[in-house]
Amino acid sequence: YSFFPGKPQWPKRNRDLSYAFVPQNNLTDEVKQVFARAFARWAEVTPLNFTRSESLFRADIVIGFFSGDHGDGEPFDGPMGTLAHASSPPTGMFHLDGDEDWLISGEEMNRRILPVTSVVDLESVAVHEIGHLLGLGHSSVEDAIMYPAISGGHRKVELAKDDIEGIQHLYGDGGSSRRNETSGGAE
Amino acid sequence: TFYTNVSSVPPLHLLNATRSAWETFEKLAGCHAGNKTDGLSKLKQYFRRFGYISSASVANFTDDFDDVLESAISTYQKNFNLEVTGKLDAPTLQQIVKPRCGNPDMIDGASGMNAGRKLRAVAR
Repeated sequence: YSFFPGKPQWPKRNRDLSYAFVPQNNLTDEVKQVFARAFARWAEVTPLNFTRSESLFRADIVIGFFSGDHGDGEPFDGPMGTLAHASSPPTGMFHLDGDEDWLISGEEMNRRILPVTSVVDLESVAVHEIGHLLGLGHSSVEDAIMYPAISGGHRKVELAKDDIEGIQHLYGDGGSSRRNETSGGAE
Repeated sequence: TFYTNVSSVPPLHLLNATRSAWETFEKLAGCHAGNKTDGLSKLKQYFRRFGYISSASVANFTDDFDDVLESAISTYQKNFNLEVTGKLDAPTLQQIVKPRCGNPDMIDGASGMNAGRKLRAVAR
């Protein structure tokens, strides 16, 4: 795992982070639910909590789909290429390429279809970008969520050991190991 | 476009959608130091975008396979666990054309990925 230069993170007084969607995207609840699932994966291993806000101005994290040049100096390039980008803490800017075809089902794709598709699993990308929003950089570990590349059709949403160690270096585990022990579920 | 399941993606759309934004790089296979080939300047822009070439080091990108590009390729290969050859071999190009996150791998020439780490060996 790696961090942004200077290891920026959300301040200790702000462990309850809110996120909002750019209203112009008119996202359905089904799409918004994908992001909720992605945030929950990071909340499970940290003391951080994430709640959806309807107010763009009060939210810590703003999520939006944009095409081409969208004003932040990092234009999107159409289908495939770059899929999304996100800022380091505490900026909270999460942009996704509006020209991609996004899969929101949460199901594995048939291996026969994989080589001929450019449909990208939204939750996989969301989990990765949230890692950036929380302070993680890219990782060379191919199984890690923070590995920079993902092939069309692939789904990778489970945090790897490398991701968990990285994020807990920044925020601690929030008692997640204790929770596992008391519930008897630790393997 | 959002698809709620794979079967809702039109078949023709699937077949037409395999083009990558960077698939033109595939024709650069086999290029190495000393070559001058159309498209290398675009590849340099790719490496600059992801932090492998600093904006300050090159004002105008040419199609020359120079030391700057060779160094960028070597660092990229380290970061992605590829054999470090400094050449545009097939595994490197296959990795380059994959869709990816737009955040850079290196910031101000530094990386927390493999290329920024020292290998440690422990004698037992």
